[in-house]
Amino acid sequence: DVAEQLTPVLLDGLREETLQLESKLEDSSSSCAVDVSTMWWEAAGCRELCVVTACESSVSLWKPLASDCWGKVYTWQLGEIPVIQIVPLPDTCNLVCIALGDLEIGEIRLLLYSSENDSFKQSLVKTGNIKAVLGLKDRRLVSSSRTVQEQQVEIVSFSETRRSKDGQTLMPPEETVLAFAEVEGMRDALLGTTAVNSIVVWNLKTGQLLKKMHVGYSYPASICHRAYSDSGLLFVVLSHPHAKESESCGNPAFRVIAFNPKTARSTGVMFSSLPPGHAGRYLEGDVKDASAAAVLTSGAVAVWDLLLGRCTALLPPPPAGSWALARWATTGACLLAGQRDGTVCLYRY
Amino acid sequence: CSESDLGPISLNWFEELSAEALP
Repeated sequence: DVAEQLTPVLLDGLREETLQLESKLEDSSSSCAVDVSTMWWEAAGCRELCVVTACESSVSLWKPLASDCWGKVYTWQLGEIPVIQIVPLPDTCNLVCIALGDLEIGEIRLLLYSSENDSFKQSLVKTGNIKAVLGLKDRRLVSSSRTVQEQQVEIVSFSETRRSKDGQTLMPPEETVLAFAEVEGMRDALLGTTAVNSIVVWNLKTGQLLKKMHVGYSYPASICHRAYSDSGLLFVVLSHPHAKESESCGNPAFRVIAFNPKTARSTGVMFSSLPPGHAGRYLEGDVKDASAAAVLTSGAVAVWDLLLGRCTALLPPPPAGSWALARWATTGACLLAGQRDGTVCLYRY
Repeated sequence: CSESDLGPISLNWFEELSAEALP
């Protein structure tokens, strides 16, 4: 019965893309799962894609064992400040960051494995009133933080074992930056979304704030998930956690908008809404390439093809509970769906 | 979308905005 209820629902008009349950990771010791992610772990010359799970007081690393099972490799114990989120560092090995805090992020820590002396460590990266954080390529991390007077947007970089001493600051906009996205294919471009629904673009090399563009009033509190430049336009994938249902667009979870960075004009390219008849608003989600996944207020997880603007699969809520987390693995077409009790299901998409 | 909706498009927008922006 349980397996049946964890099976994705195929929606009308579905093509071959579906979700297949591959394995299940159960953590009996987890008090309250807060996040899940993946990271590369290399030990004794063997490199594997591992799962990282976080509960409020600890973060665990899981490696794949034989026959679709997972074994816990190590658990980092944290202090009294609760873990809020895992911050993966793309294209790195043996490194992951975490954000800790009460209502807001107050601290970022680096968790690492040193293959040289086969040991697991943790170190403090940054403290402050941190509003947004994102791991960047080339072992870097960007964050926005606020003091009463000003906002700081800072990039820190890491060696294999620690944070580098010198950070780099980017010119802050007046408004608070609430999310970041790297601009794919443009090594020196970084994008952010702000508290007043603007898109800002930086030059990472020079720290310049290049452009501020307003998203529009229809969908407040836009959060950027992905950005890429094509044919002179900047395409941005946004989610709208506070959007209201409209007749024309249904219940939009994600939108793709094309901006002309020269003129700051924009146009909507695609909406990704729930199919008619399915209730539930967007709670939280993740985007990788053209695939988006989101946990809905109904307790289900929905998956969309962003280019088609179509929902391609729906995971119904698990028995006696609901999904709390939906994340794409950093490599491979794999969706991690997590429940608050620490159970994580891995689906092949 | 058409160019008229979005205004003149430049393939080198990043370099051009970097040259125009404050240091």
